Amino acid sequence: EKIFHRRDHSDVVPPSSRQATLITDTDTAEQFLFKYGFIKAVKWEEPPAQSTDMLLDADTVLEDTDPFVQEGASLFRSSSGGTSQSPDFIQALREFQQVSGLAVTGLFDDATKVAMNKPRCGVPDKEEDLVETTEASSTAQDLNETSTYNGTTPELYNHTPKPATR
Amino acid sequence: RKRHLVELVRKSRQKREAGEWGHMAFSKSVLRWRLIGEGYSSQLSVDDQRYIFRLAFRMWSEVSPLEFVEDLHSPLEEIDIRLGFGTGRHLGCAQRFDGAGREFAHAWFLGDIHFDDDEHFTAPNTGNGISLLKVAVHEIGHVLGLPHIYRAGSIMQPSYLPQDAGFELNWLDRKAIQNLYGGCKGRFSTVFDWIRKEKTQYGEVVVRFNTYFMRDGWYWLYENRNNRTRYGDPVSVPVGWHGIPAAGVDAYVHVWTRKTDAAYFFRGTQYWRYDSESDQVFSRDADGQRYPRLISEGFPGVPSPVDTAYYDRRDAHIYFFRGSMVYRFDVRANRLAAGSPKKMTELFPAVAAGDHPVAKLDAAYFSYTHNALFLLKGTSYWRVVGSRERRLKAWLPYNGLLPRREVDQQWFDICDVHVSSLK
Repeated sequence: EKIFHRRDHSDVVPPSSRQATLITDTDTAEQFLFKYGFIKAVKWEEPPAQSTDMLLDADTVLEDTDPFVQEGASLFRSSSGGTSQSPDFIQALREFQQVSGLAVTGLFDDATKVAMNKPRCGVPDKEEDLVETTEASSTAQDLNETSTYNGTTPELYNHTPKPATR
Repeated sequence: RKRHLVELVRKSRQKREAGEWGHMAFSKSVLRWRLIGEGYSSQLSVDDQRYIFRLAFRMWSEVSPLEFVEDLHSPLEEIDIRLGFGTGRHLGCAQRFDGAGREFAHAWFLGDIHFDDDEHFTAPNTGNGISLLKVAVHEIGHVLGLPHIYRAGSIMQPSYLPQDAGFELNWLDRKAIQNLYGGCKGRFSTVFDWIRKEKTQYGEVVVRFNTYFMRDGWYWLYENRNNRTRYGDPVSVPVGWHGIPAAGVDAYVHVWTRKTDAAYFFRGTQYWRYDSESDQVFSRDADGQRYPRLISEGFPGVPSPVDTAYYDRRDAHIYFFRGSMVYRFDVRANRLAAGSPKKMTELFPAVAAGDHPVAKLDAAYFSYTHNALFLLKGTSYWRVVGSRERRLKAWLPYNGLLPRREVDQQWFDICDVHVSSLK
């Protein structure tokens, strides 16, 4: 049961104002692609430690000072002159579709919209000095193979004679 | 293409940090973590949160040389990894959370991990919501230096996949973290295949085995078919081996003949006989012998303590190793074989000159998986020449030792965890 502090459980479900804005159109899609580094690699570094009194202010939601929203939008608008089908956008979209295992169409289709709205980690996919995403070939798996078993006593498998911790 | 991951990571690490191991992220192997007081979640009890994070850190420790310890007391600047929950603008972080849905957490390289408390985080195996364990393992991967990995099955995929029962770090994630911190190396107290007789549903008796690696007071079951240890290992010895010394053993010997089937554990000057059926040591066996017994009583002429020992079914002798000497014990005659002890270099000659353990072996292990005898010392092993090889190459000496190899190139991911997580 989710912990609640108010008798009517109203604090269990976050108010609608604290629901993440969904990706519904190319504008929000551009911001998503910009935020996670598909348009320009993100400099992802921890901010300097702040004083505790700053922590106390943490509850104040500072909408208009969010660097990612402002910078992304302004930067993008200046580079694409406000139209959302710029080559940058299409290229970024294609790359996102490719790494997400979607059909690479370069179009902001439904499948892409669903993928963008999935719960995900906030770390960018493309950080400034990690410009390429990590792809590893499965052939390296062979490194782990040992010679096949040729003895007479078969290995006891799927049997946990010794209790495991999990 | 095959070395892509290695190249990728090495190139970027060189720019940031180059520790003694080349492209290592943290430069120490024991990392302290803490769930910070002002960052508790409002959804789970604090104990649940700490338990889940302890498990998440342990999962990375089971596949890498890193160890993690929860530290509730040191000054905050001495804590390597700080975790906390928050909503919207949180914990002095530059990146604001977006509320319920989409971004559920983020982490900073060599730094902190923040969870969006507007998300519906749940404990493992609850089947709904977002598994806090899965997210924690992912974010810890970032803190340790891993980027997003788009491979199916990798815990480092950026998007959350609903929790299937009991996820584990797959082979790719293991190699990725070992590329940063190296493989798991270490000495073993003993290695053995534990043989059991079972009855099938048709009443047939079948003989099966499991492979065990022991190091001091803990052990791993090694799944040969999967080339890795059992998920969740190591486990402390008393948990799985009832009645043998908790600090571990020097040797395990399984005397297996047409008339005898006896398993013994040796430690110091004593030895125990293990009852494989009831999975505990005999206090008194069918012959009326009480255990533990002195080695000098049960195996006259054999000194103690021994470094290791194994039973050779080819000549029905037990080979006890101590220092640079080998004591062959004739089980049937219950005495040392004529000419014992001999030098290890004499009984097990090196095939490649100079490539020999010479003395102080850690383990002598006959593997049913490989049908071969291995001598282990430190992080290396020497395989003994088998009869088939000698048929092909008659010049190979009997019981010759083939050139050494590294244990962690043959048996993978046998990794320590911090002693605090063994409790």
